[in-house]
Amino acid sequence: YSTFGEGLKWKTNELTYRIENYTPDMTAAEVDDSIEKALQVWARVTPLRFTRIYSGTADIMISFGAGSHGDFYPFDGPDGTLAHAFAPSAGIGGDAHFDEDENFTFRSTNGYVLFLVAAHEFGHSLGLSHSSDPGALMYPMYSYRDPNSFVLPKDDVNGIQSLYGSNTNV
Amino acid sequence: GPISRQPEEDDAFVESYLKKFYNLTEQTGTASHGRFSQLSLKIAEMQKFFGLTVTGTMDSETLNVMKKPRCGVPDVAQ
Repeated sequence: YSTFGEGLKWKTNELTYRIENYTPDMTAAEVDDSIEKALQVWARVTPLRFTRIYSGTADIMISFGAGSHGDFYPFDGPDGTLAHAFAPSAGIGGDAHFDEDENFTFRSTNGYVLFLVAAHEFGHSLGLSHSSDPGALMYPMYSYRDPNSFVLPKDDVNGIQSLYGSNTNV
Repeated sequence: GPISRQPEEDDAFVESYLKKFYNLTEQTGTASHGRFSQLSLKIAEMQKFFGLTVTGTMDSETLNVMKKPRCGVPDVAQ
């Protein structure tokens, strides 16, 4: 695993997130569920806790957009880049953007499973950079895994716990 | 028959990929071999990251890895 700079991380374990808009590829309920489960992947092994808000600015702002979408990192159409997220900091820090030109899915292999893409992006939102371990969630390449049986790989657990420690409630 | 544009398109794709994910910078008045050298170094860096054979030159395996769907965050610090 690797982290951004000198262990860049949030100063609090209580973080907020907001879903700014939805993809037409899935129902709103499926998007909500995918995002919540993706955050819980990280909450399960750390003291981090996530609270959803519906207005104002959250630590992690989540949005879908195509091409140029308001930052300096335009998306590239179908395939290629699927999403990106920003390391912890104020403002755009922590935010996760998903390329609307992709076909995101809830569970189907016919498209990119939003849960998997989001779980990876939230790793960046929390301070993890890319891992060179091909089995890690933080490996840069997309690979399908069954969301129903997904377990955060050891490399990612080690990475996130190096920043925030372990979940003392389990 | 028509001349294939694929190699030129691949060159542009590779350069764009390395700029985006491996911090390849624009040439700034150095000799052309300096640019080549930087490109080669960045290809080698990418090959090392993905566990490919490190040659510093493009091959089909490296190109295939570059064309796979991925996250848009750079693999190296910028």
